[in-house]
Amino acid sequence: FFLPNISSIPPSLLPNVSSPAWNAFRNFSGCHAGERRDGLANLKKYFRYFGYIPETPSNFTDDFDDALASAIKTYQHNFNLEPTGQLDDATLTQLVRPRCGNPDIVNGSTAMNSGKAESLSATHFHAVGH
Amino acid sequence: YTFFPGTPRWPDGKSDLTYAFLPANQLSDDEKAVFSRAFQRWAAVTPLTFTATDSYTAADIKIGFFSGDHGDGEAFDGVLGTLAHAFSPPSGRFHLDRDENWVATGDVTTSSLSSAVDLESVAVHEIGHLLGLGHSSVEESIMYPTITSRTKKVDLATDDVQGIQVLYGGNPNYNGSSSTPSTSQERETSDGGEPRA
Repeated sequence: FFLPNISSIPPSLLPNVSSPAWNAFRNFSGCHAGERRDGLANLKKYFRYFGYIPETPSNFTDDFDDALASAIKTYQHNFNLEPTGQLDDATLTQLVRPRCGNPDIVNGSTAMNSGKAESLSATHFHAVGH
Repeated sequence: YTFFPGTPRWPDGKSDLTYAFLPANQLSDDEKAVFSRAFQRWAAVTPLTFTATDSYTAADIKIGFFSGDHGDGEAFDGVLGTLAHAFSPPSGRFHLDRDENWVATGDVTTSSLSSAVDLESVAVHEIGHLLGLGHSSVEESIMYPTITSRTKKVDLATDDVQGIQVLYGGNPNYNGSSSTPSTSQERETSDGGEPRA
């Protein structure tokens, strides 16, 4: 499971990776609240796994509901993205990146950006053209 | 920087930590050396020390590569996705996804394999968890949750150093630069510097 001295391996001998985990999420670009899209339940599972949606006894649906919108907004805040609650390209690009399996939010609390005072995390400057 | 709920840390009398590799993984010396370098990055900025041991069961930190469901309720998912996870102190469990295309030697950034993952980068991050740090929103920090494949990111950022020194204090020999791991010899000859926390 190690690639010995990666620089010296000819490309033809490298393993072929067809579809890395989470790549299917890219299909949700532009999906918005109130919509129903096949596979959205998997995105909700992703958010539950990393702490953005609380544990629920029932199965997830493929509906873009308030819980999903809230999870997206918190995620965007944590990753310094515009907190729109929408599945925009920047958010999806971040979502499909490989990552640590530890949750960002534990027991419903987070100390990442979304858990801090706005004054500490706000980095937006407003400019006016003259 | 952030901490786990309750701010768990290794107790005061436990600053000399041992680590061991799952024997079944049969790692080479080169692969073990990657972890040694990763531990050294944290040792350079704290009073903690890390020593390899052959006794897996007795080690404070247990490192293993596993595939899929490996019994802790946090199954791995194959290539990319989740790469590794580690438990808060004093658990010491450090698990890596065996199905990743791990790069331990050579330049990962020039790899033609799009799913190549730098082992040392992930190891430095997970050791942060083992010591008590949670995820950070600071993109430059080691404790930022994501890492792009074919990327090497091993230097502790100011955010990481400040966080770990809140938990354990500073290394008296730390001079404010965390770009390279300090060896024991470097520590002995360093002119020192004020701890940052």
